[in-house]
Amino acid sequence: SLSDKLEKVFKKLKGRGVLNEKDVDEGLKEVRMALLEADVNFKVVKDFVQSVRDKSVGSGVLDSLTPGQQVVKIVYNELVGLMGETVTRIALVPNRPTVLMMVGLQGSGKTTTTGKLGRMFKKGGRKVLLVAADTQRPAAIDQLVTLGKQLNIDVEASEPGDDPVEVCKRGLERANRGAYGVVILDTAGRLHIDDSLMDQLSSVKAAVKPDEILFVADSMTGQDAVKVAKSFDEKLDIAGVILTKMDGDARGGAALSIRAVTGKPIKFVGMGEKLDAIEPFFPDRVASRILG
Amino acid sequence: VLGKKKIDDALLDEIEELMILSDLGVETTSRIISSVQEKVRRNELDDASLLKKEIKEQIRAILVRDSAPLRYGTSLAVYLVIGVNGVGKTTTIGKMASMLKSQGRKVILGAADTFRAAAAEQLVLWGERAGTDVIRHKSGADPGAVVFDAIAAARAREQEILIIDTAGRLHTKSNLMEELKKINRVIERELPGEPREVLLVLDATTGQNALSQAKLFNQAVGVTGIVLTKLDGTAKGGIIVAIASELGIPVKMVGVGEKIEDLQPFDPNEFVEALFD
Ligand SMILES: Nc1nc2c(ncn2[C@@H]2O[C@H](COP(=O)(O)OP(=O)(O)OP(=O)(O)O)[C@@H](O)[C@H]2O)c(=O)[nH]1
Ligand SMILES: Nc1nc2c(ncn2[C@@H]2O[C@H](COP(=O)(O)OP(=O)(O)OP(=O)(O)O)[C@@H](O)[C@H]2O)c(=O)[nH]1
Ligand SMILES: [Mg+2]
Ligand SMILES: [Mg+2]
Repeated sequence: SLSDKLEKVFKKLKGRGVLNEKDVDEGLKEVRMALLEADVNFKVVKDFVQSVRDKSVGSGVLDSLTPGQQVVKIVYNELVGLMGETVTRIALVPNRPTVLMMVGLQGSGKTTTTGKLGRMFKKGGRKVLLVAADTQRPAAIDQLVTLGKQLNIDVEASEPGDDPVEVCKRGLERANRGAYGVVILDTAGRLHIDDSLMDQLSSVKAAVKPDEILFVADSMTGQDAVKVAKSFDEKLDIAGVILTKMDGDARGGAALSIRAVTGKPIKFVGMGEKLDAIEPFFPDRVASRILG
Repeated sequence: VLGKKKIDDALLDEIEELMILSDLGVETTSRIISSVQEKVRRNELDDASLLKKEIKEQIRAILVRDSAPLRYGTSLAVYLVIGVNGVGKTTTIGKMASMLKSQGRKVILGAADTFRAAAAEQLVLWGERAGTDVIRHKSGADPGAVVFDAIAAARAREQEILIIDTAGRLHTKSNLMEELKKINRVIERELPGEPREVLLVLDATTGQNALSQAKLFNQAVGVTGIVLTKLDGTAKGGIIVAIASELGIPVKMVGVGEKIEDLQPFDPNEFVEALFD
């Protein structure tokens, strides 16, 4: 673990006498390695290690009996602090349907997460409408319709090739007529560098004015997480992030990268393929996981 | 010599950053950087303009070492397509079917993902686009039974290549890995000694976890090749260098988009050049 590695480094350095700033830098190399191996973005790691360094040098680590443990504590607290407060909820609006829009790269888990959120709100007593706005991936509409049947939740279906903007408008009209509490728009996966498809998302946003745009990201994402999250956030001003597939053994450094570059909260984590596998985001759990 | 820039720490730091940003990982990157530093120390490399060339060559050497094309023979070849959730298995199979058909092969597909909503429907649509039959059962059926029937149909219809789609599964879920081993045993039992591929599909946006995926899928069923998808994005997929170096598993194809024609054979030279773009 990182604390073991740091203890070893500082033990060896203390053997030569009192610790100095250069020794702290030796220890910080281990921190840098641990974060990079956990898929935290290179530039995010650089800034992070710098702030840990400033805090370490200023906090008496040099005179401590257990400098390794001190540094780990600082790293952990920095991580938790950076990740934001625990449980940032999705605020439901009174007197009209709350509109949520799911966006992200191909295969990140948007459709499944749409089902999971729908189930969650239904359990909370809301009337939910899922909108099948992915009219381009083969059988995407079937996929959401199937999830709706499994959950006994209404789905505004569509036909392949329909204009997603029109589908979302129809969905919102139906939600208003039927007094739905929550509408969740499932969009097609797309690349952040595909200008016309990113413009399409802007058009959906302009047409239905979602209360929250949720960026669904795969927790196994590597260094690319920063580029992707930044693009989606700059284009759409996302309300928050949902990190999926956290039931695997990915360390999840993408969580720190995405948070650092967008400043937006991580609201939920996907913890499995079943529709009940969604949990609120706990920064301390993800911090421990990133540290290994 | 005038005009020859020295290779200093700043330059090596710059290259190291580029390699890490491409998801080569800390270990593979430091190994390659150390070997370059050794060459500099022994005065075998002293020109900064040749540094990138040296690094590219080292990476290329790792990638070409185990490279091999897709296998097929005179009877029925089976390609078992596996990988974690959402990486592009089903889409890749549609593309492969189309590519192999255009090369004159007789291809049939087996929809052995009987778990995920509309998975079989998705493969059936791809089969229609590629002009190949798709063998499927209804949702919840035993995947092993689908494979058994697909092999029987492939033989009866005298097909040359059977490509099997499986459900996405995390490599850490032992019950799902056991299911995969069971599917593999059906193939081994029905077609002993026939040419086979076990193709692990990896998403180019995945970081270091791809190495863990490759290790565990390889332990379970023996991976013969990798398909690296979504290279049309901004991720570089450098983790395949670590996988080649540690496990000797070659990349056979790359996915570069969502359309049926967006599949290319893996070209190590092109890949290495793109790492440094
Ligand atoms: N293990 C695990 N699998 C998940 C999780 N969330 C989604 N998945 C799986 O990931 C795969 C992709 O999920 P989808 O919901 O189809 O992803 P998507 O973002 O809608 O994909 P596109 O619409 O093609 O962009 C499916 O196999 C899901 O079952 C999760 O939290 N854990
Ligand atoms: N941009 C891009 N998208 C791709 C590529 N390959 C697949 N996709 C997309 O990735 C998403 C997931 O593809 P699938 O084929 O459903 O992935 P899968 O591995 O079968 O998913 P599960 O069966 O749910 O585990 C779809 O939206 C595909 O269109 C690629 O090379 N480039
Ligand atoms: Mg989807
Ligand atoms: Mg699939």
